[in-house]
Amino acid sequence: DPRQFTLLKFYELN
Amino acid sequence: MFEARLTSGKILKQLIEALKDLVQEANIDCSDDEISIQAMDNSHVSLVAVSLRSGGFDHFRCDRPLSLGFNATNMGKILKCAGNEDAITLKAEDDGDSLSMVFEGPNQDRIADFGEFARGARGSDSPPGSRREKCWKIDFNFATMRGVGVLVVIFDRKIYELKLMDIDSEQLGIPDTDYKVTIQMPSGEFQRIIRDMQVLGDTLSISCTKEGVKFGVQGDLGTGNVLIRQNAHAEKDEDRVMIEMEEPVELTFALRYLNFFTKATNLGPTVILNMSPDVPIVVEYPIGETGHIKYYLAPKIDE
Repeated sequence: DPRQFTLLKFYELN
Repeated sequence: MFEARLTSGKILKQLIEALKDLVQEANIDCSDDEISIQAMDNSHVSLVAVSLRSGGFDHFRCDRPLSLGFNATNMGKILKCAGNEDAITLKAEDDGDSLSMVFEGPNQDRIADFGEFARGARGSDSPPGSRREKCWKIDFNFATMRGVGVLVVIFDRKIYELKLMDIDSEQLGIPDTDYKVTIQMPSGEFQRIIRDMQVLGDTLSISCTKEGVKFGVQGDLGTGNVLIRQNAHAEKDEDRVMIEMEEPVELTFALRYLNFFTKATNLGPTVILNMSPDVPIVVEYPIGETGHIKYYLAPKIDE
């Protein structure tokens, strides 16, 4: 199954 | 001091309904040009971003930027007490620990009219449907309630106070992105597709090609596929399907989250999906001329 990523992989926390 | 009155209070009711299953606590950030909310779900897989521009309110005052931390379930409970036709006013002091919510029924304006016209209206010749005629009707209602104006105002205005909380919100910096694919379609149709696909499996593939947009699911029961074709010339704007594509994109997502997003369907007739390879999808519901609610969802990727 494909892996579920979190948004933190794509965007920086301010 | 923050104070904002939304004639169509239903928007606020629907907004909180549209995010309360996804996020438990969030900040309403108030500035002089908008109120906004940005919050991630607990697992950091999805994010909801709300913006209501100050111009969409019929009264808006924000003396200095404020963050009002709220519990979404509790706010939802209070907003259930507002009627769909009610106007809602939000008020908060700069250093207060509560948010005041005032619900006013649709007859509120007419009561104001009554005060303005009461003396002059009695016995005058008013054309049908004029404000003065309304005064007579309201006068009649007053009599049947055996009350005076003040009583009616009490019945028609509800004031609730929601306790606020300090929330350390994790703000994500989302860069402006040019997406390779933008799909605009009826929000009700998107909701039905998501609902139907959930019967078959947990993971939805969305594939956009020259042929159209294909929603596909594979599960133990079997497979499902729905193809949506461009239909830019539908009679009604809200029935249109418009696809802008720079290059084909195929991504897969957890249906559980997409289903949460469709709680926003009542906010507008249209949904806009933005996709690029290997980045989160943006599912946007425009709210008339007032603003939007956008959801971001990280994809599932084969490793």
